[in-house]
Amino acid sequence: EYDVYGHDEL
Amino acid sequence: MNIFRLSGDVCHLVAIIILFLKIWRSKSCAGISGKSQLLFALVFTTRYLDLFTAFISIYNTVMKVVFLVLAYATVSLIYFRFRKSYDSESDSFRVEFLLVPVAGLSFLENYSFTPLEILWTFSIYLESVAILPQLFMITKTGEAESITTHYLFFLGLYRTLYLANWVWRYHEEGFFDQIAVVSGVVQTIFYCDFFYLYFTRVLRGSGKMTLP
Repeated sequence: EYDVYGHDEL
Repeated sequence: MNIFRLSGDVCHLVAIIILFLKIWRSKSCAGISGKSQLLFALVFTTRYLDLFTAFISIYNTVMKVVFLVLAYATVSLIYFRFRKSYDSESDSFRVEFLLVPVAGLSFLENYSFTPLEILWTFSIYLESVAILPQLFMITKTGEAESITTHYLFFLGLYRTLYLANWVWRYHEEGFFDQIAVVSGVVQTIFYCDFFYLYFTRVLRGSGKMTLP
């Protein structure tokens, strides 16, 4: 699931 | 969060701290590519703009801020505080050869054509090649201090562990970030030659890593 409003990885 | 990602992040943090302390304690940035460090600062800046738009976790926020602060602190040590020790003649990699294609590619291949997403994509592509000025500098001078090689080792290990993280996440969560994975593979490939030299020369020998 891709979230364009934030990336959870660094 | 899984063990690969956590240990990857820790390796990344260790790498950045090693470099910062090396410069701080020796009061010299000899053998360090200021251009690579500038590129990494640019990578963090363009990637972590979502600090202002999305909250993911306290861990995520804290790590992003720490990386940003350390990246700019390192750049300022190289270009201001210990500028006299900066070897700009050996740091002669043409960064425009990286920046222009990376910027172009991030406009062409991204998840969403919005400013923040394009900048995030730019940061992922740029990170995969940002170490090249440093590797170029080592090739040019033919040697690297062992502390510099430890820095590079942890920096290379970080993205390698992220590869394991992505395999894990694909199996466990069905999560697959194509842009990050492809760039991460490219990034890791750049370190393979270095890893070989690190294990065969630095860990078995002592002192500097010299190239044949």
